[in-house]
Amino acid sequence: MNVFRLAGDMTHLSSILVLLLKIHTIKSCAGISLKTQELYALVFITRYLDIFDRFTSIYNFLMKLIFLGSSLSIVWYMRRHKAVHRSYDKDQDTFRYQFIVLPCLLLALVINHKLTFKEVMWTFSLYLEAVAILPQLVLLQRTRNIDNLTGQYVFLLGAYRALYLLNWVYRYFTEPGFVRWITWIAGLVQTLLYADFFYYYILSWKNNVKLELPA
Amino acid sequence: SPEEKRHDEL
Repeated sequence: MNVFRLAGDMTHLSSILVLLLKIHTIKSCAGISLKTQELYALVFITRYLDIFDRFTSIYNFLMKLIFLGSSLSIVWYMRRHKAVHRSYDKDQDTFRYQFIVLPCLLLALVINHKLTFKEVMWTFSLYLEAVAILPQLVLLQRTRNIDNLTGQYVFLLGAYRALYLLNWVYRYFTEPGFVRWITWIAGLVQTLLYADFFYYYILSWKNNVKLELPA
Repeated sequence: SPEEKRHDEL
C-alpha cells in the first residue's frame, strides 16, 4: 500500500460520503444519475464476488463491504425513498444501459486473464467502471444548475481515478514485474473521460462562478 | 501467486 493508493481510496470513499450526505440530509438526488449509480453497484457486485473466499487484508475486506453497502443503499434511496425519488431527474437521465453493459461483457469474454466465471466478471467490472460515469456526465451537461455537492461528487470520483494512475506508476517503479495491462488501459480510459469535466470544474472554481458545462 | 496479486487492489 502506497500513499497514492491510500489517497485514491480515501478520495473514492469521500465521493460516496458526499453523495450520501446530499441524499441523506438534504433528501435530494437532483442532478445524480440513477443509471450511473446502478452501474457502480453492478461494478462492485461483479468485482467482489471473491469477498468471502479470497482474503488479502482486513483493509481490503472492510473497504469492499463499505463500497458494496454504500452503492446499494444509494440505489435503494433513489428508487424507494419517496422524497429522494421525487427529486430524481428521471426524464433527463436517459442513457441506455445496454450500450454500456453489453460491450463491456463482450470485451470481458474476449480479453481477460483467464476464462473462468469469476475472472470474467472481475474483468467486466473493470471495463464497466471505466465507462459507468457516462450517464452522469450526460446528465450534468443537461443540468443548468449543478449544485456544489454534485460537482464535488464528480470531482472526487475523477480525482480518485487520477490517484490510482499515480499508484500504478509508483508500483511499476517499485515492484519488480508489476504489469497489469487490462487494469491500466481501463483505468486510463476512465480517467480521460473526466478531463473535460475537470477543465470546467477548475475554471469555475478559479473564477469563483457556478459550474455549468457547455452543451 | 500472480492471480492472487492481481486482485490486491479495490
